[in-house]
Amino acid sequence: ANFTIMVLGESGLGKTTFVNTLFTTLLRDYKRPEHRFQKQLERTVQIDVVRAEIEEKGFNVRLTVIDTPGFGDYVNNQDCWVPVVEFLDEQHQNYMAHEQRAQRQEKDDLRVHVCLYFIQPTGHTLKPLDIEVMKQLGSRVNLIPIIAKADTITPGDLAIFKDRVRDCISTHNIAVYSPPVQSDDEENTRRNQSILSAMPFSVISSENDVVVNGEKVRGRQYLWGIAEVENEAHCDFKKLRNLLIRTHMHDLIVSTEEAHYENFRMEKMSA
Amino acid sequence: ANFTIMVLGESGLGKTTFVNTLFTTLLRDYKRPEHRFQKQLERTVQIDVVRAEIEEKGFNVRLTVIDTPGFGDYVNNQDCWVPVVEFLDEQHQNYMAHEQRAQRQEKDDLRVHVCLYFIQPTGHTLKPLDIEVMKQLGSRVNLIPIIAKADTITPGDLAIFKDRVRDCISTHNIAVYSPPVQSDDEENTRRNQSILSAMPFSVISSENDVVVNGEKVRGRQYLWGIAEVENEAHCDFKKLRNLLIRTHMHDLIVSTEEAHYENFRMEKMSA
Ligand SMILES: Nc1nc2c(ncn2[C@@H]2O[C@H](COP(=O)(O)OP(=O)(O)O)[C@@H](O)[C@H]2O)c(=O)[nH]1
Ligand SMILES: Nc1nc2c(ncn2[C@@H]2O[C@H](COP(=O)(O)OP(=O)(O)O)[C@@H](O)[C@H]2O)c(=O)[nH]1
Repeated sequence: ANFTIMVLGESGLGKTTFVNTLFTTLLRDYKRPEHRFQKQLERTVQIDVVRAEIEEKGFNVRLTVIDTPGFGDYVNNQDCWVPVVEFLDEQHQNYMAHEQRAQRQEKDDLRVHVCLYFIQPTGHTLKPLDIEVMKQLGSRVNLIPIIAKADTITPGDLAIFKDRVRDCISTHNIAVYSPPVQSDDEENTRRNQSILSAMPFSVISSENDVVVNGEKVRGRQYLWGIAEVENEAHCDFKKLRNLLIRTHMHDLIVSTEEAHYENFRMEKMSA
Repeated sequence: ANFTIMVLGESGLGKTTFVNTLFTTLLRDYKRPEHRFQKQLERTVQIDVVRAEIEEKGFNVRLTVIDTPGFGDYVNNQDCWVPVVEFLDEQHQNYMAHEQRAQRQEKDDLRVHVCLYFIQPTGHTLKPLDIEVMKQLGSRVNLIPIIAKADTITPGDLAIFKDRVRDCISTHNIAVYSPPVQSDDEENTRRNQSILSAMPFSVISSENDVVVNGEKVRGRQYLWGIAEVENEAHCDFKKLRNLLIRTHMHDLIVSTEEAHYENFRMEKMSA
């Protein structure tokens, strides 16, 4: 299977570290994944495409992650989302063009199955830029808001911040990805409910391993203690990784290649 | 003495918490300081003036802190510093107008003796907005850059980040406040050198007290440990507070009311 994740958000929120952490915790004998290519979208945003083969439940998955350095980093960020939206549409466009031909290059299909939008952990609420960008993207791609650098917020404040972000999302009618909850399997249903109630996911990432109770774990070592990436009491990294790679990859792919692609085709046909 | 501090920087960097932490650690029997007034500078920036009487070395100091909510919080932050620069100039203007009259209302003198500019702890370098604002302000007011939410960065990364910020400041010729180092007192000279080498100061703030080793201290309680505001191994809050209130208040006042004010008067006379 081909699975493409985009990470989006202003500089310094730990997106690149998150990508490394995701690959490292997925690939047992981790070596730097293949840097596929870089491309300048406009003078403002660049896309960095990183790819690696991972094995999940015996299946091979070609995991592609698209990082977006430069996004939202200027004094004037008016319309900074436009190059990103154009990139997303272009992938559908290319697929549509190729679909009508017999031969199609699978590895060039960069349709984005999920976009992780990184939110600065201000403790207040979403910023005007976050709201505008998520509104624009939510209707075009499976959008999952992420609270970045979650080790910056104390547990009580994190709960309050999640509530405010959720309120803001519903007030502004932002279409965020909502994992299907109901399932024939009762345990699945319960897990889906717990996923849904944890959203927006709080994430801690690190490029280092540290020792906790004699065990090597991925974490951030402060003078006052260690914030652990895979400790579910510390953040939702594991929940997010499970959703992306284990439980909901299929739904993210199908909804992109069916629902979102169909919307795109309809818009193009009626235009 | 009258001493006025301005805190400046985008929303969510802990400025308001810093102000509370500063007052709380200065006033033994802390009750909320008097909220003097609020004023809308433009549609974009507001100033909140908070004032309290503190006692320092037997002297009474009327400490005024000016918070600046709204600054830098928009999609387009072009020229967001203009209302702030105008506010600073206006205070000199008002003083100049009154100076020429016999009677002067001391409590209305809001000339800013030091501006603390809060930098987001991205781990990379200064943002374009930071550079632009600090260039504009550095020539008009004693400017001290602060690394906000310093509990977000691990010790090694903090040292690297401080270096990058210092490089960026010198590359762009930003005029930051440089405390006089040489002193007749050798201990003073040594302390001044240590202050200078710690800049830009890293700051952790908190509205809560927590218990560490049976003692009540101001800090942030995470599941993995407590980041302490007044622990010099954790951040430079104490160094900053000492500089502002204890060792360099006089120099900050004199340089504002003499050097900066004189520059302003010269500019006005030659205009
Ligand atoms: N506190 C904290 N810092 C992080 C986290 N993830 C990354 N960082 C640090 O934040 C800085 C910027 O990270 P980077 O991945 O380059 O951010 P990007 O600009 O969004 O790609 C680096 O110094 C990282 O070590 C996190 O989860 N928590
Ligand atoms: N990690 C961390 N969070 C802080 C610190 N100071 C304040 N905060 C939190 O950051 C959030 C925003 O703080 P606030 O003072 O309102 O920021 P302001 O918008 O700059 O005035 C609140 O949830 C605070 O508890 C700090 O030093 N470190």
